Amino acid sequence: SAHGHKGRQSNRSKPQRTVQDALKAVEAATENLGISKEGCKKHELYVSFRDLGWQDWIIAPEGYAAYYCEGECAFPLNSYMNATNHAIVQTLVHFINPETVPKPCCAPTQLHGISVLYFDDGSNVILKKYRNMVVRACGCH
Amino acid sequence: NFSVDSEVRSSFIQRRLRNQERREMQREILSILGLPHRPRPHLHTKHNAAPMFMLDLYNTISTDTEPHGYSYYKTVLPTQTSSVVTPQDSRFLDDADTVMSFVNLIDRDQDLLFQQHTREFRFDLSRIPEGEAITAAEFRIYKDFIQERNENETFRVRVYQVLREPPNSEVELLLLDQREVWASEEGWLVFDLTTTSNLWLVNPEQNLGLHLVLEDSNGQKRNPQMAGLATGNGPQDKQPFLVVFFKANEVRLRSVR
Repeated sequence: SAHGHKGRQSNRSKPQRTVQDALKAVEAATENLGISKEGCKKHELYVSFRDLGWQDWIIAPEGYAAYYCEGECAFPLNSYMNATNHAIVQTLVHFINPETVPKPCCAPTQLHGISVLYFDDGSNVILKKYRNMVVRACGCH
Repeated sequence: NFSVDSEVRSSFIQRRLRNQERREMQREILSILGLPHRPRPHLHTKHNAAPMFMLDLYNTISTDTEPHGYSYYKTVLPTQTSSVVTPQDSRFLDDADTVMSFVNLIDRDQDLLFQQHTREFRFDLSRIPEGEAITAAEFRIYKDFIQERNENETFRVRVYQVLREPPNSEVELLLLDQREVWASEEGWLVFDLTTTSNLWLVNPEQNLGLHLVLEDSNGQKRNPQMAGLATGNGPQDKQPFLVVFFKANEVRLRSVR
């Protein structure tokens, strides 16, 4: 069970919300806010060194596809959404107590690195590996 | 204007970044790259062999099959002299977090030893990435095929570390490595400089550079160009350079912004 916020007596006499009520609440909320019902997934985002005007000192690459994660982590989490076991439980509890427990968040589950080749001020050349620069997969956390 | 030439950008915001946005973006990405400011390299050194070699290294580890690299390099530097990445380089590269190439700071006309057929090299290792240890270092010098020599003729190339340069007497040298070469050989000669580079890193005041000497089969000192060594006045894409492989020995924390 998720405890209510401090100071507010959990009102035992209040009828336990049924899952149906929660479903109605979610549908209403979704319709009103026009929240995209799209599930959590990876979206394109390109970082262009060229658009930043850096092609005089960055030799390669010209930019990189970094991607970002967005989408709903709503119960029941679909099979294509990587979700931790905890996230599945949290979506359910959010259903029953939407004011108390937030939905899980849609975030990267796998990140990959890139390498950048560039000149330094002394015109030496540097090849550097950077970790965690590209989203490989998203999921509910 | 920028071309929307790849589907990756299809959903990206289709507008130019406003100046303020661009500056913000630049500052944030520079902090990700671990750079205090954007470098401003001298234009003329872009033709050196080092960028070509480093581009080969970059393409060795780039995930996509299509070699990267600006059209700048594809047009400017002929690929036949691009220094070949050796299997040893690939092993160094796998283990490294950063690789740096260093240009020779001694210009040909500064090379006072030029008359005595000795070539001098100096590299500034003071700007290396913080918190990284040297795992390997190579001094690379290009040797051309020598047409007018007897192809069975051999030479000996010796590389010395300068230990001391007393004002009024002979320079004190330490032989680091030597290589027998045939007149008919062509390609990059690679000398291991790992120990010396680590010494220079720990004691920068001992970084007095290198001397390169060529001897013929009779042990006579000869002009390195006689054996086809590109020691400084050859074409820029055959310039000798130092390449150093580093491994991060601590997690780099970004500067507070």
